[in-house]
Amino acid sequence: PNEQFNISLFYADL
Amino acid sequence: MLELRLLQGGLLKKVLEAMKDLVNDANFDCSPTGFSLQAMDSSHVALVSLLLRSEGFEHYRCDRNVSMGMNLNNMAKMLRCAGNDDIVTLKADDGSDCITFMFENPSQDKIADFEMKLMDIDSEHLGIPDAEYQSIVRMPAAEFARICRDLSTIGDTVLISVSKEGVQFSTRGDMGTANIVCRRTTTVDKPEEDVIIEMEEPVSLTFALRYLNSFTKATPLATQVTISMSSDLPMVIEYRIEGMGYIRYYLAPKIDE
Repeated sequence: PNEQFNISLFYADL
Repeated sequence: MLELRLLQGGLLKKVLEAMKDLVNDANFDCSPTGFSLQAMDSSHVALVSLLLRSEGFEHYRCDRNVSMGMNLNNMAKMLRCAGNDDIVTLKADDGSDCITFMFENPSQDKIADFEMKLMDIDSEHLGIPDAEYQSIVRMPAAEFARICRDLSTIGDTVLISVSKEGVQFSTRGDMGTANIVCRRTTTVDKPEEDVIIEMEEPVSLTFALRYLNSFTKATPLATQVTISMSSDLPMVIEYRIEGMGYIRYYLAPKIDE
């Protein structure tokens, strides 16, 4: 029921 | 040439135990600032960031910035061969494909060398900006570990809600529901047992308990844990390593439906 966010959506790739 | 001598070898053992279940392979970055690591778990839901500052080492020589790929399980296996009171030295020559772990017992009459092969790891590095979090909770690390362990026997996810009065951890599963409230405390005689809440705005977010339980492997590193949360941002769980730096875990929230 709960969808999991991917952490790379929140921070820019260096 | 790299040579890092750490008097509290047990600390490095604890650091590896705190990361090896979350991350398989990672690059350790060595610079004049310190020995650090940033790595995501294989499903890219959580991220671990470690810093052991150079000042915390008894001897710290790092001639040039170097990145060394290591299998954390293998590194943990080697470090388990060191005694908790051993002095641990990490050594690597320029361009070498190996790192040596040297263990000296406190009486300095037993010296062991373990050499581990390095790996080429193509890892992503994320830029994590400094953020002002809406709610920050500081609480005993052992208490947080106990809560995560207890709730994971009931459900898979935890709703963490912070208000001025305290922090609430809630879960639900097939057998029922569970709620644990930790009220903010005001004692001054035992600060390590305090629950301290700095709240700009109340926050409620849902997280997977599986990851939180993995983060609590860092409990032996610190008496207190800091949980920072903002709506629509990953939470940050920080264990400060006294005199050395920190291990921080970032966990993306779940979307409540």
